[in-house]
Amino acid sequence: MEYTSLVDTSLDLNLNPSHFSSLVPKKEVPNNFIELGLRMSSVKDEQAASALVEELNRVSAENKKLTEMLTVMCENYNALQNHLADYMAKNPAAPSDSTNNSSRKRKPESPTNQVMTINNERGNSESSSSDEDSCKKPRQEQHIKAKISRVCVRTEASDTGLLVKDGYQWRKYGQKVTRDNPSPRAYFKCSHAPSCPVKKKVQRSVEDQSILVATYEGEHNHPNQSKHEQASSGLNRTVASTTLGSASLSSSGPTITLDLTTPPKPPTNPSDEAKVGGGGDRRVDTPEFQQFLVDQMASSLTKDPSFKAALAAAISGRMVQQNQSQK
Amino acid sequence: DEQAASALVEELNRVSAENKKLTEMLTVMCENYNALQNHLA
Repeated sequence: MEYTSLVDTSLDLNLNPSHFSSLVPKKEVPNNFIELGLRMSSVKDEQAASALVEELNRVSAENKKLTEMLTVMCENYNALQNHLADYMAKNPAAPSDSTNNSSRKRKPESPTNQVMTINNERGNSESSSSDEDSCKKPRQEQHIKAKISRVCVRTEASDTGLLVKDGYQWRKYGQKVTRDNPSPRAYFKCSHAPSCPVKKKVQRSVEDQSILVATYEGEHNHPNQSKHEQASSGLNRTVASTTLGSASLSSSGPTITLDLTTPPKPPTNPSDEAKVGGGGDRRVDTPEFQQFLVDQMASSLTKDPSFKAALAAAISGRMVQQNQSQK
Repeated sequence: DEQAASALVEELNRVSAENKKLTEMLTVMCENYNALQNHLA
């Protein structure tokens, strides 16, 4: 015997509103259920949209930061290459030995260790590429040697301090007056990490008192935390646009003097570029890269609402002026 | 709404791709810069 025809086992869970409204009086079953459902879905949509917008803003900000860093890096690279060209021109015989030695010494280092300062800046950004993870690793295997480098920074005439902003934290531990220079020489030690051996001497140039000559001894064994802040505030550019002093300081180790002022030139010898594993400068000089930078700037500007408003105001003002002059 | 959402997603993808490209370029620049600095050292 079949019971199915007698007993209805279905639960009738169909939420058809018309069905509901036909069963129950309209006042008691509000259509609020449906409205609520719609409202909930719209809220979800709004949340998703706002999350998307937020993510877009974050990525755009990161993009802008990267562009700035890249610009600074290009400037520094060009300045360094220019200095190398000058050095090659002045000392044509010396570089071959030093090149071989340095390449022999540096070859075992992994590319991760070679990417130094900027990597630490990139550690602040939140993108999750695999190479960035590797870049966050500190330079642990960095060997410290008595490397001496000199940087010259032009300051304002009113500035009498001996402060060279290079992105590191320094503790002043002494000052003395030397015979050859009327301005005092200040001694600093890197205070970021207790084990960091880097020392810095700062003194005004004899020839031009507006130039501060900073001489660095050793290499930092820690990341430069405040470099990013400097890059964003343009302090690096200040350093990069300074004039080279010609003060000669006696030292036992090899001395590097950075000429960061003159505009970049192509290397005098094409093989030199190949030796340094270049290609980067060629990328920078390519129209493609230039176009890319232009596009970046254009997109940054067009995204800025205040810039749009200013542009619109300028154009409309111009048009009004033209109309008035025609009348 | 769907169109706006898809436009947002598209823009996000574009900016992310640009970001990746910039990161790569920056990495290359860093490598070159360090190679040059090592050469000078």
